[in-house]
Amino acid sequence: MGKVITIANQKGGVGKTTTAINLSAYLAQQDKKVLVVDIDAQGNTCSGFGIDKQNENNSIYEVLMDGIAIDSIIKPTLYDNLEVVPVNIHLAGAQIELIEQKDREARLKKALAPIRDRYDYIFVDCPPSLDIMTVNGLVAADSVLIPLQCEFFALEGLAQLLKTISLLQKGLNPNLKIEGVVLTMYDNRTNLSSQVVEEAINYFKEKVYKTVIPRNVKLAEAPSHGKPISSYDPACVGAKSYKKLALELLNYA
Amino acid sequence: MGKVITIANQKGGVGKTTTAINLSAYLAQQDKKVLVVDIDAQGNTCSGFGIDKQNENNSIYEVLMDGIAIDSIIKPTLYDNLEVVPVNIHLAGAQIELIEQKDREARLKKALAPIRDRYDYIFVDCPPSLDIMTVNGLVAADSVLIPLQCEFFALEGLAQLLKTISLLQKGLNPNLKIEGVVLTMYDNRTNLSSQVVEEAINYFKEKVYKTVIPRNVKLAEAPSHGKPISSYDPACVGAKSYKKLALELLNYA
Ligand SMILES: Nc1ncnc2c1ncn2[C@@H]1O[C@H](COP(=O)(O)OP(=O)(O)OP(=O)(O)O)[C@@H](O)[C@H]1O
Ligand SMILES: Nc1ncnc2c1ncn2[C@@H]1O[C@H](COP(=O)(O)OP(=O)(O)OP(=O)(O)O)[C@@H](O)[C@H]1O
Ligand SMILES: [Mg+2]
Ligand SMILES: [Mg+2]
Repeated sequence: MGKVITIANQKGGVGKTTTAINLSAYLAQQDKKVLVVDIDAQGNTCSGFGIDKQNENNSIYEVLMDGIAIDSIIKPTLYDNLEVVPVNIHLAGAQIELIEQKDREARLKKALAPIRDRYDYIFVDCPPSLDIMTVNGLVAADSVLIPLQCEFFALEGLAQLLKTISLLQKGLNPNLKIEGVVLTMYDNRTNLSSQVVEEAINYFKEKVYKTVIPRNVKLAEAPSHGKPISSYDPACVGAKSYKKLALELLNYA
Repeated sequence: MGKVITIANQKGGVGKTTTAINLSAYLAQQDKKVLVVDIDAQGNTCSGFGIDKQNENNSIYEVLMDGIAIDSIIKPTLYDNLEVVPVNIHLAGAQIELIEQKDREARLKKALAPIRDRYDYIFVDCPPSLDIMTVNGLVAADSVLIPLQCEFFALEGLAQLLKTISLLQKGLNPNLKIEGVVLTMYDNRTNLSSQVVEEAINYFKEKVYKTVIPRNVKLAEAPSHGKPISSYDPACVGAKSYKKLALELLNYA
């Protein structure tokens, strides 16, 4: 039974997409069958795997709006055990178009139901907002993975995110759990990072992964080559930390 | 006649708020009267100036939704010539609430009209999306300032942003111009940054500011002290680059 893990945080640029790409790449290396669903109209997840945005073809937009089968749009990647559901530019309009539709929050959940059992993990990469797409991601999820950038502004948005999660736990998704909080872009040259780590542990306690992702320029370079870090530069410190995170998620660590 | 400059880019974490805070601080030092309007429910602009989010009091939310006068909520900062319009957590709901209202895109424009002439510059800091708040910011603006992070994913969202700008130029804001593109978080240790700079200059030509903002950890530390960089560490390279940007914007450079 595939586990749906949604990666969400409305603060922008905290490492949602980078975590979706690299964590799934290392889980696939551990022989887990993984699907990554991109519901952010920016489409960074696709290009991080070297897959073009499907502006001319069907994508998650047509699945959510017109009910076409998600099966028909799933794309393989160059990596074993790893597939992607692409997005196209039309998704940017979905926010307004979905408002008047019934069951607008549960469209993704319905779309994933028929294919869940084919995968061990399904990751959903969300846009930087608490809009209808992120709500779809949280309603479809078994659990939510929260990337938390080790910087001051990133702490500010946490209360709002937790409020949204607890609203959904009382309503549309009573079983939603917090999978974990992963600290990203840790910079050991500044006290700021260690202060954020301390606050996160006070707040989330054992939900904070022991693995901390350091700031590492190779992680920012990899997407320009259309590759996850596991194939762009597997020896770098960024790669090793995402591999460790994958093992910790699997409870092997 | 105050100039309204909206700072927008739907890619998250590219330096919109950091630019709003520090550019306005240095313009105020040049004896320009500056107002910074925060329309991002995260409220990072307020805390960057050491001002608490106004969850109990009126904010831009009540101005846009209930039509209260923006005058009544403007807050002074510790810095001469510099005032802020705060936001509160209720703004997160404005997206849905404004959908059915008439003139929903022009609410900010209307709210700013009576006070424009009191300032030389009014900066509007947008959330990381092309939602109704960002549209309000673009409709209210004389021009749009685009922070462009020197990283691969940041280039991907540009086409969508320009499409939205040109749609508004054909409709709700025919006079909207591009004020300029400011390159942020430039890291001279990687080719990636210089590749992005090259692409930006190809795309935007003379609209790209000569001043490039380097990645500088002091810029990330300053908000945790509630201060713009001009008072947190005016001698650091991050501060000098924002000062230079202010002079370039004033065409003094
Ligand atoms: N640990 C890291 N070290 C260095 N750079 C990183 C790291 N993680 C992510 N990046 C880079 O930082 C930028 C932001 O990361 P990313 O796009 O993954 O965040 P996001 O939360 O998905 O952003 P958005 O909110 O726009 O969806 C990207 O350019 C990415 O390549
Ligand atoms: N030049 C810089 N050097 C180092 N850190 C920076 C720089 N500019 C911004 N930062 C830091 O990077 C993070 C993202 O910047 P900021 O919050 O200003 O971006 P934003 O575009 O406003 O984000 P959002 O999309 O969430 O509104 C913040 O933690 C900020 O302190
Ligand atoms: Mg992303
Ligand atoms: Mg911001």
